[in-house]
Amino acid sequence: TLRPGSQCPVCGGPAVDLESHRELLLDLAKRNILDKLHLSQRPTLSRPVPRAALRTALQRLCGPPQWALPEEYRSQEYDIISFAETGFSSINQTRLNFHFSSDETAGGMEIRQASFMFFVQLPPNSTWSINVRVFALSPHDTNLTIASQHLLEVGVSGWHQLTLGPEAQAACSQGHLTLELVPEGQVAQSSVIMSDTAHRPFVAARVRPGSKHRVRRR
Amino acid sequence: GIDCQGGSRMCCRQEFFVDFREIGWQDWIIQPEGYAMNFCTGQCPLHVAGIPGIAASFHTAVFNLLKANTAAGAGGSCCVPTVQRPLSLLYYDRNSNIVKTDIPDMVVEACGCS
Repeated sequence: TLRPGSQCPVCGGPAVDLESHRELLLDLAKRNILDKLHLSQRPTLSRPVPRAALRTALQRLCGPPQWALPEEYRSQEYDIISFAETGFSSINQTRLNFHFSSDETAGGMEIRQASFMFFVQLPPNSTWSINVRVFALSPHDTNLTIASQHLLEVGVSGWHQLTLGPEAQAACSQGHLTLELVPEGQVAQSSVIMSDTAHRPFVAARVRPGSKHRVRRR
Repeated sequence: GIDCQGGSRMCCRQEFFVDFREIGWQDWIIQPEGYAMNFCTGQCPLHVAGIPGIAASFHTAVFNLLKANTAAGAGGSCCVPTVQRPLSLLYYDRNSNIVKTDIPDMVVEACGCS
């Protein structure tokens, strides 16, 4: 029973005036996105990524795994592409550094899969073998030590992928991965394309934030 | 759910789109071009509590409870999101890495009365 004088609650009346609240709503949108990405403020880009490198990397990014869990069971995950920064290099080796921001890893990080993608340009009818060394921080000091290495045989020019093992994944979860490319045999060191923006090597990792010791319900 | 139009004060979904260029975020967010930060607004008089329920019978059950307990005015019904979907973002982090993630429950698709 409507009390005398009270207005009909669903009748016409002033709706939300969006324009006068626009600034407030824009700030709310910013805060909403930053909070969900675990960021205190928007990132400022240290090194702009060329469009060509971005396009190539996205084309190479592998799709979701076949056994992907149904949507409601998956916590928020991140697919990260980290471009190589060339470190110490010489005629017979090239060191590549990859940085993983601590934003996505604020609460620790579980690397679900990681792979190293690189582009090779070979002379016709030639094969080439390369040693990929994975470095990790030694527990006692800040020196890098070889944690594992992979010998790859490459027989054709183009993109190549190396699935990284637990040692490299552990280094990624600590925020910094170092790889060293040591070619074997005669073919020139410059077979791995470094400078061309569209073919920059990168590491693609699928990451789940939160505690690494996840209890799986059977 | 109902989308807000004109001056209706009934619980409805108010659409609000933020273009990332308007807030200067287009340099670090690669995709999408904006964020639909829709929200729920409006009143929920008691006789519409539970609308739109997942099943029509849900509202009827609530309505009968209210009548049976003459709960006129007791407690309240709020205008809340009833359907939401994730927001997929592709962005650069501060190391210039490219990051892709799906943030759950970020876009309100429909509103209703609790």
